[in-house]
Order: sequence, then C-alpha cells, then structure tokens
Amino acid sequence: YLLLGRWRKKHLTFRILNLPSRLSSRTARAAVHQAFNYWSNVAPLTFREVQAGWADIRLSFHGRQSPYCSNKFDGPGRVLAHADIPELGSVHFDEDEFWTEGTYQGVNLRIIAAHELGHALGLGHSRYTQALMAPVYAGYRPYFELHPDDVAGIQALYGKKSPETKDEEKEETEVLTVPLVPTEPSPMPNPCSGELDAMMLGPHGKTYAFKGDYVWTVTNSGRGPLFRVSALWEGLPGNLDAAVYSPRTQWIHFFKGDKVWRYINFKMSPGFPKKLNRVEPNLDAALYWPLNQKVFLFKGSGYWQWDELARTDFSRYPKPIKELFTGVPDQLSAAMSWQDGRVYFFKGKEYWRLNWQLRVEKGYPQNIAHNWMHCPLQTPATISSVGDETASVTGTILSTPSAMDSIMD
Amino acid sequence: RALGPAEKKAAVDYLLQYGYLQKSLEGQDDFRPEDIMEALRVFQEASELPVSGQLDDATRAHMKQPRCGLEDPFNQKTLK
Repeated sequence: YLLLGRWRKKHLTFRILNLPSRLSSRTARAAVHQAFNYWSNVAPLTFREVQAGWADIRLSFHGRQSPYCSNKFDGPGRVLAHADIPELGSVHFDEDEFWTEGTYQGVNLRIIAAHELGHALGLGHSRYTQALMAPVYAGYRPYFELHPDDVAGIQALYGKKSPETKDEEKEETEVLTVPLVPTEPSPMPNPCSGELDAMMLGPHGKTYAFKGDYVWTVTNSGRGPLFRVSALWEGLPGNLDAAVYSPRTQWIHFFKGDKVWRYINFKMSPGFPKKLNRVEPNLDAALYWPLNQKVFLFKGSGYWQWDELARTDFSRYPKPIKELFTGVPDQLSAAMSWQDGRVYFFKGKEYWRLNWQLRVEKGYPQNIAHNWMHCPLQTPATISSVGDETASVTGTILSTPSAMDSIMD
Repeated sequence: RALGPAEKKAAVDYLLQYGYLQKSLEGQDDFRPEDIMEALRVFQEASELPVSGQLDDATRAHMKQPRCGLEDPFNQKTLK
C-alpha cells in the first residue's frame, strides 16, 4: 500500500450530493453506505451522513463536463472515478458509467465507491492486483471483502479497530465478562400511571417512553403499543436508569446501574455493554442538548456534561443541576430535548418544560399521563381503580410482525 | 503487426496520465525510446503482465481496462 495523507480526526461526516441516474437511489445509497462500512469495520473510523451543509467527504456524479471539477471524465469505460486525498474530501464518479449493484453487468458502485473512499481517507494505489486499492477495476465480486493489503494500509493510517483504541470510550472500562442473566419480564406497566424510567427522542424523531421491561412510542395523536425493551434493542435489559440519543453521532446510550449500552438504531455496538467508571452509577436521567451538542447525565442534584467525541475532563463534575437548569427538581425520573427544541424534565407524575434561558416555564409542572401519554384526566374516584399493572393495558400488547415493522421503520 | 502512430500515442498518453512517464521540465514532447520501454516495464510489472518493455497486445489490452483516475505510484524503486 501507499499512504498519501490522513485525516486528523476519526469521526467524519459525508454527504451524497447527487446519485447516478440509472440506478435506484435506494440501491445507490445502500452501496455508498456499505462502501463506508468496509473501512469503518477495520479501523477506528466513524462516518455520519449529513443531508445539508458542509461535510468532510462529499460524493457526487458528473460527466465529461463539470463546472466544479477540473478532472473531466471520458465517457463510458476507462476512467470510472477519482478522489482527492485528505483532507480535501471530494469523491467524484463518472455519470456516464453503467453503475450497478448485485450483478456482473456494468460497474459495481459499491466497490468503486469503497476504492475512492480509500483515496479520500489517504490510501494510494496498491500493487496487489486483487486489492481494493489496485488501480484497475477487477470486476464485480459477490463476496467482496478487503484485501489484507487494504486493511494494513488503513490501519497504518488510523490504527486497528479495537475498544482499547477508541478515544470516545476512554471513560468506560473493559467489556463485561459475566453475561447478563435473562430474567422473567416484569408485569406490563400502565402508561397512564406510575413513574417513567426514561424518555428519549430517538432516531427519525420518534419519542420513546421506558418503564419496567417495556417501551412504547409517543406521538402527537397517541401512543404506540408496548414492546419488551429487549424485543427492540436485543441484549438490553429493562428497568433502565436513563436513555439518550445523540443526533451528532447517531448513538443511543442506555444506562442502568454501573453499565452503559450503545446502539446505532437497533444494533448494539461491538464491545458493549461496558462499565461506567468516571460517572457515578445509578443515574437518574440523560439528555442531548443540541445547542452545544453535549450529553447531560443527571443523578440526584448533580449533572455531568459529556462530549461523546472528545476526552471529557469529569474532575469538575458533578455540578449542581440548579446552576444550569433553573427550577428543575432533583432526583429526576427522565429528561430529554424534544423536537420542539425545548428541554423537558420528568419526575413522578409531573414534567417541567424549560424556556430558552433554561428556566422552568410558567404553568409547570404539568401532568405526564394527560399531556404525553394521552390518558384521560383522572378524578379522585378513578385513581384508586387504576393500578400500575392493569388488565386493560395488558390486552394492548402487540408482538405481531406488522406492529414490529411499524416501530422499526 | 506493426503499431500505428495513434496506438503508440495512446500508450504514451496513458503512461503519462498515470505517472509512469514524467514530462521533462524543458517541455520537450518526445520521449526517448528507452524511457518509454522503462515505463512499459514498470507498468507491466505492476500489472502482473510479462515484462518485455514492448507495447504488446496484453499490455495494450490492460491499458484499456476501466480504472481509477488517480496516478499510480509505481516505479522501479517502489516495486522493489
């Protein structure tokens, strides 16, 4: 392998500016995403797609003429694509090629994209003709994988992918050696009563409520069916302490006791769960604050501010919650930044909304069950008849594939 | 079969475009035959072709294969 340069960071953004006209956008996007995966699977690199604005790596298709690129393409065949070395980030494909996926016909977009990303990450051409980074396209391979020379090259630039070398995980210790013992699920909770374990504005703008072994979604028009937590996030226990999704990294972190789990969508990241050792165990709540792109962890009357992508100095934490969030109670149940940009805190049956100055707004606290869970307001006469585990709610659980599809969508 | 001037020029252009031949700073367009032979040898070796230094059919066919637009880093030193 030959090394041409390197990025001074390992967490990169990318943007797909346009797609080939003769390949479906879904297939093309999947091919490009898989191309990134080849590299992130063997090196401690992460790639996050952005839909607008600047990105570290920008992928586009252009033909013989392009006002944005001095290296014009030559029509079908011959030159297929080119890319800039770090830290420039341009990756261009010849629009005139017959880009394909899953067939020996045409030119495989996934393999060529992976090759060009190799350049964008700092690799030059390899002299091994079977390597991805060989200059000549070797054709479609159904079971394509990186050549050892490709792996050696990228690891020479960024190191090997292993939990020990991940900067963002320094605050966490080694993988647990004792597997979690599966337990019988707790009774199905009633979303209209009792205290929440956690609330989270998750990927794709979905709001999740956690209680006991169950989770459900909340929308403006109602709430979704209850699912076992482990049915959605395989390997995750119930009775969580806190949950938080970061749009910055796409990571979902779940906290329980002295352990943390990380998922991307519904897939657990390798090496998790891990043990928390720089933040106190048994957290109360967690939220992502988009204004400074930090994760806040709460326990008792204190909070920690955590930068997921940088080494965080926790020596000055925990700090008093009241110093940053005015009017918020201690011993929270849950917290989240919601899609309206506001910060919400939950405790017991009540919740608090903060204004832009991070002060609790007038008129709060309000009732969680009525405003979030779409439950009828309870009169004193009805409260006593609605327990934490009711038969009526038990009857609403859905574990059919169609229901599962809707929540996984 | 004797190669025509267009085929020779296409090969030299390829060797130039992908870094096997370096244009002299003095701006002379013509390369010495021994320079072209050396560039062909490097290209053939890097492409796992029989190394002859000649513009044979296999070499010309390999030059027509679809490829990346970036230069190749190969020379006798890197190949060693």
